[in-house]
Amino acid sequence: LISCKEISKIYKMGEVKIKALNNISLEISKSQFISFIGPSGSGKTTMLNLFGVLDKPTSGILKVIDTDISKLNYVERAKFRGEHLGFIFQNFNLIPVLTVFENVEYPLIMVKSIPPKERKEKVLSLLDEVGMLDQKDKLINQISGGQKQRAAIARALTTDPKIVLADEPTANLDHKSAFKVMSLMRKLSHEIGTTFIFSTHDPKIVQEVDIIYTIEDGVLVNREKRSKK
Amino acid sequence: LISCKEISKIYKMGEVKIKALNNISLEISKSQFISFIGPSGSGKTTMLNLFGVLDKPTSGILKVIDTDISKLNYVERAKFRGEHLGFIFQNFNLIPVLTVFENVEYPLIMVKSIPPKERKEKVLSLLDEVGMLDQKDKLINQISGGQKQRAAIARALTTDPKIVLADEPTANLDHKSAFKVMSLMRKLSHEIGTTFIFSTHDPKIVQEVDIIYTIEDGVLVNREKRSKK
Ligand SMILES: Nc1ncnc2c1ncn2[C@@H]1O[C@H](COP(=O)(O)OP(=O)(O)OP(=O)(O)O)[C@@H](O)[C@H]1O
Ligand SMILES: Nc1ncnc2c1ncn2[C@@H]1O[C@H](COP(=O)(O)OP(=O)(O)OP(=O)(O)O)[C@@H](O)[C@H]1O
Ligand SMILES: [Mg+2]
Ligand SMILES: [Mg+2]
Repeated sequence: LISCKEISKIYKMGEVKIKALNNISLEISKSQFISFIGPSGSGKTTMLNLFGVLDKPTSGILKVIDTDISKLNYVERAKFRGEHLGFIFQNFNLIPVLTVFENVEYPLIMVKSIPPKERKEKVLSLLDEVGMLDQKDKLINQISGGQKQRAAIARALTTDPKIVLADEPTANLDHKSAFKVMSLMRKLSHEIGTTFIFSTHDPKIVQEVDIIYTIEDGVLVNREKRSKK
Repeated sequence: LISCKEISKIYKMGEVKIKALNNISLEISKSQFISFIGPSGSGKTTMLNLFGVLDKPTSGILKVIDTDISKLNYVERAKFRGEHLGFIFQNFNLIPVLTVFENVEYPLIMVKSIPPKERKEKVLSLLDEVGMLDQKDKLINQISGGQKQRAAIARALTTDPKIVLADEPTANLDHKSAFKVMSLMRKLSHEIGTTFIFSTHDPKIVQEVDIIYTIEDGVLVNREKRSKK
């Protein structure tokens, strides 16, 4: 589903070059639960931004859903993301002046030709799954940190994407909400084959995934296949 | 140091009233490590915003450092915060177009008449303590989530505040960075008597504090004094 060969990402800041990712090669299969772990600043978000076609590698070959990402222009990348991918950003990226409902509904309006009635049912059902139904008409700047995180999670899932990139999706959640979110994701993975790729420091996520990649200083240092109970 | 009697906070949204905090009474002593825990949306951030004089209670009496907060106007509250308090916000609230160094230095410039040389030493020393020295000249929009969190932590500590309000300060940190931050806070608490008030879901913080308050649906449901080893 995703394959990267010798992927590097270099940020230029004037004279200075920062190698955020250094020759990473790996493959991810359909319907898997994958997690990237590693110290703060190690390159996890950068990795997810590449897989999520939000950014291009500086060198190397990256294929997502059989598509060579370097061959797409800006508009094609946006279209590709809208059709196939879902994002839970580390800082949520919700629209503060829209309601929870409007934020979660947004990708569905943009991307697919789904009748309003069906769209509404989809949004309400996901909000219910993340325990946010009673908050649906509040503005984003009127809810708590964990409520924003759950709205961001619901939004990532509305279009039934093939791949969900989840950057620290439980960082602001209590245990109960975190487990609820993980079982929702497991359910989607079983029912529609969604592939989930996490960047996380949360052991509750790491203990649930199939494959754990460890990154340190932009280098892939370990790959662990977890044995399922 | 802080005392609240029958504190309530009600948010009005048109016709709807939301009781975010419901008749909370408690007292906090100097130099303690206090944590508020509870489900997402339970009222922890609201509580910290009141203690941090960022917001006023709807009813009840709140005293912070012997001052009745309801007696202060907007300008006086800003001055009070600048002189006595430090904040680590749940969403960091850093200035994206300034560097890490500039963000951490900012409260020192605003509040105290400290010579530039001494100010620079203070900022560099704190950046070193949170492992951010090599990132000091990068803009906030050029660093990782956990790096932003550590910059926010350093910024909260530059003015040697009497009370630090820390809202989920380790949510985006790996274990090693989180422990480093907790020992820095312990050190400050011993050396200069800083009181730390946390809102958190992180067991690593909860196991380090002296007193744990549990909030559910805006109501204080438990107070636990932890026995020190
Ligand atoms: N400006 C506002 N207007 C209306 N309701 C609000 C506002 N700010 C917060 N609330 C509501 O008050 C309640 C408490 O919010 P608060 O941010 O204190 O929760 P929290 O315990 O910090 O949650 P989390 O763990 O998710 O960060 C929530 O239900 C939230 O939706
Ligand atoms: N736009 C940028 N310009 C320069 N350097 C950057 C930029 N974005 C990220 N970096 C650097 O690249 C490195 C990797 O960043 P990344 O955000 O991927 O880390 P991370 O593993 O997600 O960390 P965290 O756990 O703290 O979120 C960091 O050292 C960061 O400072
Ligand atoms: Mg990150
Ligand atoms: Mg909060």
